[in-house]
Amino acid sequence: DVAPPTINVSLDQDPEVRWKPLMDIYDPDYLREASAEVIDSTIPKWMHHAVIPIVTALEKFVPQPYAGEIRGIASLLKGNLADAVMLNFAYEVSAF
Amino acid sequence: CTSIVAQDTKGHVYHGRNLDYPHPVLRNLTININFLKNGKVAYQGTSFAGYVGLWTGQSPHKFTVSGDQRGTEHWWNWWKNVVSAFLFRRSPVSWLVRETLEDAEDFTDAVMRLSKTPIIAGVYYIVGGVRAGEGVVITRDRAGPVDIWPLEPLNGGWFRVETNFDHWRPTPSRDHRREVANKALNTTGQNNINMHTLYKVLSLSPVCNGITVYTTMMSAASPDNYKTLVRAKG
Repeated sequence: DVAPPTINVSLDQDPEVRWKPLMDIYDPDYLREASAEVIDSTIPKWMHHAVIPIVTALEKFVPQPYAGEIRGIASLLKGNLADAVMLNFAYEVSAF
Repeated sequence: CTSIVAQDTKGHVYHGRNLDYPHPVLRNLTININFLKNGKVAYQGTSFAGYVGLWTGQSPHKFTVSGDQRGTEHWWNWWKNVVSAFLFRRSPVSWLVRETLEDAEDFTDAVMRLSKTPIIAGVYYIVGGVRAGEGVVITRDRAGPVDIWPLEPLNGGWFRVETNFDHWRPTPSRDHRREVANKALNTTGQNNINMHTLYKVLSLSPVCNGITVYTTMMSAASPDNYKTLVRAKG
């Protein structure tokens, strides 16, 4: 059993950049692959492809600061915004 | 998941939790986060890289909180979560934890916010405070509280164990986490409960199991003792 790494997230910074300290610990490629692994084992592939445009359209309804934070993380990982949103709603969509 | 809030004979409140989730990769993504305001720690918690909500956290010298999954709905009710999220603009359960850690003044305020604020899906919120008697399990549905289960140390209720089932109902016959944790806490006794012994309870099988990702120990009155350990094998 090991202690996890600790990062500081400054709420005084803009939501889009405040999670940048993640990149001091994680390789963006690894994080992107790990996220894909979680999504692939949670959502059937056909459904994943089907909901990407829906989630992208609904992203504008996500309130601040979470919308900015999720957008910032997706940008840091050079990943898909819809996947980042889906991961952050993992518990809420688990029934689906 | 398993969350325990307990009070020793001197009135110190301890809060521990196991987070269970069937994705081994989450062990590598687990992080502790200090959320800073004006350069100082406003609140802290444990989450996963890329996930902005919190299922575990503490507001120093105020309260601690953890969330456990509550899965009482049939899968075909998934659309209610969608309506709840986008039509009613309700919060995910892990965002409400963050907002409460950021804004609540004290234990009572935290319990009120976690009980009453509409959320997208049901959940159990477990909250610990800094004073004797400040411990509670809140059973939530989307709209509000279903049940509030506080510590009652004067009546023998010096601990509360919450897994993923309503505390007033029996657990499924295959799930022995609640039973094992209750028995271990009674064996430990209120005289001997502390961060170390609580961690031992949370390490017992099947309380700690193959899908346990991490264990966090916390006490709001002693925020420096906040400790998370990623479980290597569950």
